[in-house]
Amino acid sequence: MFEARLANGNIFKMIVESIRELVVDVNIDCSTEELSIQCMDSAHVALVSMSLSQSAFDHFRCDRSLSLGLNLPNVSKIFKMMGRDDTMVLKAEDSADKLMLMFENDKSGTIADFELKLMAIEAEQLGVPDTAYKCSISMPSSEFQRIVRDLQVMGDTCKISCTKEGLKFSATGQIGTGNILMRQNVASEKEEDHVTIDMEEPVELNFALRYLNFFTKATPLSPTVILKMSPGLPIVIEYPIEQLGHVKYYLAPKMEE
Amino acid sequence: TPMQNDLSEFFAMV
Repeated sequence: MFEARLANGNIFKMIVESIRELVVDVNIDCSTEELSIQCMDSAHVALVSMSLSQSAFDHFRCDRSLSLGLNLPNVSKIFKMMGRDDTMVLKAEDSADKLMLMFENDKSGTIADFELKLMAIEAEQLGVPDTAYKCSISMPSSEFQRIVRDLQVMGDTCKISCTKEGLKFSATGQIGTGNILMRQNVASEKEEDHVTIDMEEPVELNFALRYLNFFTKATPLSPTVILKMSPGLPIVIEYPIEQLGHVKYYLAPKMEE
Repeated sequence: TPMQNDLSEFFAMV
């Protein structure tokens, strides 16, 4: 059987929120080490990869690997009923035809339980190679969210270029062009406010702003976002979840005609 | 406007 108890159930709620605008049906893979998700959006433009280590849980038991096939809009409806400080418990039998969810709150003494029918979802697994990227940028996730949200008024495509000057986001449309430059900045005492740019060679790639905005739904999961780029390759946008896991998005670049 | 690439062109199915 599978049984997992997460004291901060809100983490799981935020994970669901971070992917539900990209995919509808998803398998959560349970193993002895972790819960994980890998799925592509229906347009095959973006890939989400999530991992949450068993060490994130107060209790974790998974007798044999299983996939929980979930409909995210339904899961999201159930999580709307979860309180901010609730503990979450997940349970499934090895047959994995239903998932039990429990939201417990010691303070108010409430226990909510739900039984969710699971689906058999045929998933295409992609092999993502472990690549050494030419540019790696770490920046506050709230800044990244603000930039890609603000640039939407200028156009549909964002050019992201990493040079010695810094990291530049540009969008061009009918009304003109907008550029936002982030320079390396490690002045703040708080490490989460730092912008660090690790560049081996300059990279310039174009991406759909619509997708970059979908990815920023993961902002509440992490104060920091890590962008990794290499010429001609999909960008990696990673939101680390403390030392316990991550949500990573891969987005295929647009190519000039 | 640039054309959108398909992600499966970069990552093979396993």
